[in-house]
Amino acid sequence: LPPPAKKPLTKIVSHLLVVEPEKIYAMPDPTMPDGYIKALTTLCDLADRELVVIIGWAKHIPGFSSLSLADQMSLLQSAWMEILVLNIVFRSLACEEELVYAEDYVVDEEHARLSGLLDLHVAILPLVRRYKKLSMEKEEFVTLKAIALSNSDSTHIENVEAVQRLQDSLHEALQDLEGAHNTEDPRRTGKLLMTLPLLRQTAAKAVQHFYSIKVQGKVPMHKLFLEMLEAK
Amino acid sequence: KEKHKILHRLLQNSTSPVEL
Repeated sequence: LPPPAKKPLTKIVSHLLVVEPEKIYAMPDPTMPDGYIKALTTLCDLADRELVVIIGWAKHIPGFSSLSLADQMSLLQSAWMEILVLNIVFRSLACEEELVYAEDYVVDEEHARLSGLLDLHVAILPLVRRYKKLSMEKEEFVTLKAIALSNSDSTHIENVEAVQRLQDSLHEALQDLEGAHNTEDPRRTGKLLMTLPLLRQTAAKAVQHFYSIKVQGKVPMHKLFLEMLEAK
Repeated sequence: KEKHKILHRLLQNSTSPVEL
């Protein structure tokens, strides 16, 4: 028997799939000697460029641009690293114990150790394993990423009701998606939402990691990345 | 806001808002 036809995706999820950013490339500087400074310079530059993309992406989340500019800023300042980490994690789902920071920057444990990225590597891998176990799909990833942004628990929100409405609409989109596509597991929405504490914990470790690097002052960082780190 | 001027500027660069 043919499998039952899947219901159409909710409007929000279809929209989030369309506005999902293109692949990003790290383009490590070939003139720099390999090692700690080069690896971190590459990652900081990549993060800075990806932040620009994330800010553009956020504006396409239905309802986000209707928030006040101050609330848009507060959500992004709280959640940017969770979004960066979730992007890395989703790109890494097809790999074995490797992190796909970018299409051209895939790091295994050995490379991570040699380039001083082991702490970050070890911090992010449990999240990859968690989503692998759930076999997270792209529709779920794009929705969860928007939920992470709306649910960033910033203490500086002006219009709490408006942010709540945004959370509710994205939560509903995830529930509808699971209702239509994963009828065999009625707890799947909950299982996905229950990954968010580990995402926050991982992002906090990553922020700490890059903040220490900023304090050491040996790695050049672009202005937007610095600005977001300082907002933390 | 003065401290976060790049984020502010990037958010202000307009694309039409997507309504719920």
